[in-house]
Amino acid sequence: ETTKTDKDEL
Amino acid sequence: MNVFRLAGDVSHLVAIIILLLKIWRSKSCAGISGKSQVLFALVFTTRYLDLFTVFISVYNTVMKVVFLALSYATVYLIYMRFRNSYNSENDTFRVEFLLVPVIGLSFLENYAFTPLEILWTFSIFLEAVAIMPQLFMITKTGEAESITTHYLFFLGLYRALYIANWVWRYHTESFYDLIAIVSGVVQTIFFCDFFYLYFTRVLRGRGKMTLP
Repeated sequence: ETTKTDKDEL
Repeated sequence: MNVFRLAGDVSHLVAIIILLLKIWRSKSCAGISGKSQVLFALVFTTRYLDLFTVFISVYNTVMKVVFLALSYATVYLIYMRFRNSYNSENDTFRVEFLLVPVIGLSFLENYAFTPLEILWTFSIFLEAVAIMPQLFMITKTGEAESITTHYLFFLGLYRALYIANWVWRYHTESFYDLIAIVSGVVQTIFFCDFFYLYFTRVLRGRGKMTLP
């Protein structure tokens, strides 16, 4: 589980 | 990647291309807020700095470069090439009222206190409100050309589809990104009033959208 940002999303 | 995310990206791309083609073909940016377009260029610039630090996928890199290029091309057309048609007298939204709180918030609420993370957070918060000068302009003049409303429809649809993507990811991957979700919901809410007018006036009526 993560609440970190996902840089794959644009 | 899921179908909502892909549809969201395509919708975003369609919106930007609609606007660019409208300006290019009519050789006019009348009714378009240059301020909103500058804010979107700033959003892409501050968010996609990771182009220089990490490689995620070919899709990711290509889309980021395309969004950056198209947003700068739009700003160029409005302020340089077709600046004579730019309605600066109606584009009077005070951008500093958006920038100051957004800069402050991105320093207070972020995932890591590093330059890249703060700039990423800034871009997410700014994107949520970047359309306000455009919506303000339409409210001020009381009308919008139908092609401008199609642009706004796809731009609003994009973030709404991203919300579906986040719901999907939460259920399938237990992944959630609170900063993006809260901002994305706020961003979509700004479009709700417009969506209503779009469906009731533009799609049923003819041509322009006029406000009551």
